[in-house]
Formats: sequence, structure tokens, C-alpha cells
Amino acid sequence: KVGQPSAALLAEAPTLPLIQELLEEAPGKQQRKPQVQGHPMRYMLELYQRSADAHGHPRENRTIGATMVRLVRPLANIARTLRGPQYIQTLDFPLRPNRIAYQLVRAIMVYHHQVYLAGFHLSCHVEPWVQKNTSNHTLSSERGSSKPSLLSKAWTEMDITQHVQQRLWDHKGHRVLQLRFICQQQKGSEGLQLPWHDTSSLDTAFLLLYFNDTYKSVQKAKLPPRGQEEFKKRDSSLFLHRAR
Amino acid sequence: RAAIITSKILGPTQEHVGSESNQCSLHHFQVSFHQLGWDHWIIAPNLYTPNYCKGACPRVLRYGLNSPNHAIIQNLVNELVDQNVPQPSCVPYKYAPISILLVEANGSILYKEYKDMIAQSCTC
Repeated sequence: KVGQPSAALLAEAPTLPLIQELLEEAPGKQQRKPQVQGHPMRYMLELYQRSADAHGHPRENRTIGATMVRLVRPLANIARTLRGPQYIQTLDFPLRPNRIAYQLVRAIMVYHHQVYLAGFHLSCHVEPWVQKNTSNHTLSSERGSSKPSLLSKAWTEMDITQHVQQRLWDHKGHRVLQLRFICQQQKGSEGLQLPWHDTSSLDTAFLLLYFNDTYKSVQKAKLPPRGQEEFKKRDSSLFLHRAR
Repeated sequence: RAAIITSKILGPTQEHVGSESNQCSLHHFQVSFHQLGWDHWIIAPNLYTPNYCKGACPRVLRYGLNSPNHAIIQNLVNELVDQNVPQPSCVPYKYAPISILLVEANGSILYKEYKDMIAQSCTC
């Protein structure tokens, strides 16, 4: 039925992963289409075009290394000035609850290492931010390795997989990855006040989570096929027989 | 009687003469995500080609249809034992995946490869 919501049709078979996703994650028709434009969308479109053709067929030579990539934008940012010409923003990335069928392969922070703001050139980097207790914030000594992005020279990618896996991934409930986006004025422009509070980091830094779909292996682990069980029983009885 | 049926594998089948176009085969089919009601969610690709399998399964299954032994037996059961057991159905045999780019309700952008989304060949 053209144009009609397909949720009612899909609800009849809610166990398949595709059906579950369609029911849980597809925004309702009545909702407005989420407006995501700018750098994150351009980045993901570029990633898509490198990984699939215009008809959606995955390219054989794709280098993505995962079956799913989620781009997460920061929730909010707090701008504040530290000593000298250094500016720091704390970025909060909300992480969805873990799904058993998806295995985290990589976590990459993508950001602009050169930011041009109100006539000033800033050089920026990202650091993981570890909250030890509510009153004492400590900058983590861990740092991922940064390298230029394969997609565009303007982007730098920092691998923070270890940080995410060790500190956040196995936690239950609401999880937020906190990172600090640190920018420094380049030589010659120190001491001038930048309108930093007017800017948004939403387009200058985002998180990429790479997953592999392990649905089939999870299903196998949960429910061994009947034939396999029978084979195991038969096999063990054979073994006992031989031992005897 | 089973021998009569199976002997037809060797000679040309006469039973479906004139209905070649009705035999189980892959049909090209394209649909837009707008037609499926998902265009507010999916960014790329614009069109999706799931294809479909349609047609009658021959009484004597051809080699190229990749039918399992079970289908051959089901045909024999239908013909010789009990016509309540239907002839095998024409269904997809091989599938291809599709990559989709979509925007989630919270504004995250997702690239995902979905398996088994495009029918590539059919079987009985």
C-alpha cells in the first residue's frame, strides 16, 4: 500500500533484526526528518560513496572494515578559556545501550585540526577526559594515535577504541563519552579575544563507532541446532562405546 | 510411476510447452524508499532493487534451478501420494547485500550493510 506506514505490517514479525530496527529506530512518519547537514553529513556521504555504488551495492574493494558505522555528534559543549591563548571545549557524546549482536570494532574521533575562526587560525587536538569523581576532573594520560583522515585532508582521525572499550563499553545504562577539544591560537594572534562562545563544535568534531554484525553467531551460541545436539549425543555415545 | 516422471529429465519436457515465460525465474523490480514510506529516514540510495522470484516450478525440476533433494521428493509426493502436499514454490536462492545511509531519530548518521536484501537467483 503505497505511502502508508509499514510499521503495522512489520509488527507481525518482530523477531528479525531488520524488523526490530525498523520498529525501534525509524523515526515516525509524523516526525520531522532530522536535519543533519554540514560537515558530518558530507563526511558520511563521502564514506558511503567510497563503500557503495549509486545503487547501494557494497564495493568489493571497500576498506571500511565493518558492516555498520554510526556517526555520533556531541550533545553540548562548554567553552572556557584557560591560561594564555588556549581554548578548551568539553564534548559529551551519548552512547546508546549495547546490542548483543553488534561488536564494537573501532572508535574514532574525527576533528578539524586547523580551525579558522573570526579571522584567526587555530590548531586543535582532542584528548580523552576522565572524570574521577564529581568534584575533581582529571585529564587522562591516555591519548589515541592521530593521523590524517583517508577521506579528506581537512580531517584528523584519532583512534580511541581502547579508551572507549576499557572505560565505557561494558557499563550499563546511560553512558556519555567525554572528550576535550583543545585549540590554540597560532603564533602572532595570541592575546586577542576570540568569540569562542559563539561557535559550535558540533561541526568540528564527531565520533565514529564501527561495528560488526554478529547476529548469526549470537543466534548459534544461544540455540544450538537440533541436528547438532543430536550429533553431539550420538558422538559421545560412540565415544563411550569405544571406551568400553 | 516415479520412473515415468524421472525419465522425463532425459528427454525434452512436453508438459509446459507454451508456458516457458511462466516458469520460475528472477524478475527485475525496483522500488523507491518513498514508496516504502522510509524516505524520511533513508538518505542513500534513492532506489532499491529487491527483485523477486515468480513462476511455476516444473514438474520435473531442471538442474539449473539448484533445487534441493527435498523439492524433488515433494514433487513426487504431490503427484503420487497426496495432492494436499503442494508442489515446491519458486523462491530466491542467492541474495546480495545493500548499503544504506540513514539518519536516526536522535540525529546520528548511520552507514549500514544489510545482508540478503537483493534476490539474485531463484530456486524451487
